Amino acid sequence: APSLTAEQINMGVDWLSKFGYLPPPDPVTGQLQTKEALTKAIKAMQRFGGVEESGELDEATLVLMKTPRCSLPDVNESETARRKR
Amino acid sequence: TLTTPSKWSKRHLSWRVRTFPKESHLGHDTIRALMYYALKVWSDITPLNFHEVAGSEADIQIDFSRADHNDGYPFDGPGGTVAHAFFPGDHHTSGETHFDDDESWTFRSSDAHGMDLFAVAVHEFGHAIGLAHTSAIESVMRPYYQGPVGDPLKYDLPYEDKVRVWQLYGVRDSVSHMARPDMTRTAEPPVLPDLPENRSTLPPARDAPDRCNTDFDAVAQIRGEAFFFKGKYFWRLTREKHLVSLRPAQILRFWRGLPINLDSVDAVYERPVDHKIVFFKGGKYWVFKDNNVEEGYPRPISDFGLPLDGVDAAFVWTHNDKTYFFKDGLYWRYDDHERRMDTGYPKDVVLWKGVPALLDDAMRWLDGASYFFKGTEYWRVKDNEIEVEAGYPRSIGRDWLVCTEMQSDSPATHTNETRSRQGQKQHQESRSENGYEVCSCTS
Repeated sequence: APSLTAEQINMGVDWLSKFGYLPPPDPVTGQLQTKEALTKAIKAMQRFGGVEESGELDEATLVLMKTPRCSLPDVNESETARRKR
Repeated sequence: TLTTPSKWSKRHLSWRVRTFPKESHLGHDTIRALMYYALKVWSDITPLNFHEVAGSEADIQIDFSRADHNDGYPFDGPGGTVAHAFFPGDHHTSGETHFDDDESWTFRSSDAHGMDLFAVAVHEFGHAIGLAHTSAIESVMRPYYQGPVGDPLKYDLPYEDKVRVWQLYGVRDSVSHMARPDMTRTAEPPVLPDLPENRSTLPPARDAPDRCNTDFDAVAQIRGEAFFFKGKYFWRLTREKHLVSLRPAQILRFWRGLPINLDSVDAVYERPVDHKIVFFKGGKYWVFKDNNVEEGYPRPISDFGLPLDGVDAAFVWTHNDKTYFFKDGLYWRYDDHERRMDTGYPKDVVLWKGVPALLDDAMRWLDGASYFFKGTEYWRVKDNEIEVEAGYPRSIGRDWLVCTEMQSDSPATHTNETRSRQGQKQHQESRSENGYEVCSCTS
């Protein structure tokens, strides 16, 4: 698969945080996501969105991320935190 | 699916559109009517009742906002996030519903870039009464915009969403078999304009044709939607091939500028170069920008280099973006970009293998294929090919116009009686390609 640009990865991480698949980055430490956490979040988003669960920011996933949508998160923070715990 | 955080303890909820879009062709009344019907989707099946209020206090405050509007969910211009709503509760923002004023909000529009306001409103009001996002493909509560959901007056909530809202609030009496007439509704529902704002809402006259038992004068794909013309009327289908209304609309009330004594049209097509719509009748043609005729029309069809006795069919072939005209077994190829007829025409229709010589009309559809219409049947030719696909002809009524099987076996259809363009009745047998009689058994 064509390699993703840093911009696409950033967009992806922002999107996952915005809609509840990743905890929001800590404004002070700018907490970085581990590869494992990122893959899990992408899979959760793919499962919720009905696209193949590749765990990668593939074409279909990027298209879904660009689809107009409701602002509310799909997963609320407490659930994400619980998963993190 | 998220566990639902809350629900309203009261059953009578007030709503109000506090701010309207700053730049939208949808009038305030249309927006209020769409909000009314979007809320009604939920109140029809639950014990909830919504009533519009004029004052500054309302349980469900509706705003059209832009970018950051101080609620932690900034909008982001066209696309992206388009709306959100707050779940029930005691917080002052509970129930508030915000739409992104940078979106191009539409209502019954073929605008591919527009956002169907009714569809998004149904979703957001689902949040405002306590439903969270779900991954169920059929659900209106999926987080992603899924395009228009058809006529608000005929919208049916997906079963998935009915079950979830019934789990929160129970079933409205009128839905259960204990139904008693609902005398509580005294106010008249707001009127939703049918098509463009000033279209008459008068029902068509009794002479409206029966779409399941008729041939068609013209068929066209216009701005992604299909139009079937018959006599003074037409039917319209959305790009999902949903019939906008079972009742036909009157040509003259929508396509403004055609002569008032026009009793039918011969052919219609959308010009590829500028998306204007061209109507043909006899030796004349009219050019429309949107649904208004342009100055200086009608003009003679000799402008195209066509004989003055008229055309049967006109369509643009996806394969080369050229316009093809058909008449009495011959066809011409016209270049709309160059505004000239290509040399070497007319040619014999027989070159389009399997296409009947005498057509009612033809059109290209969104799948890139070409469709040829004659009587109550149609033929399909895949893009890049000039031979009819196997399995054709098929029934126009069944495939395009929501005609059920039973209707299709009514005597008129079965004998395939069709009126020729000159009005004499002629008996036309329906044949498969190998010339055998084709008949259908429906029971």
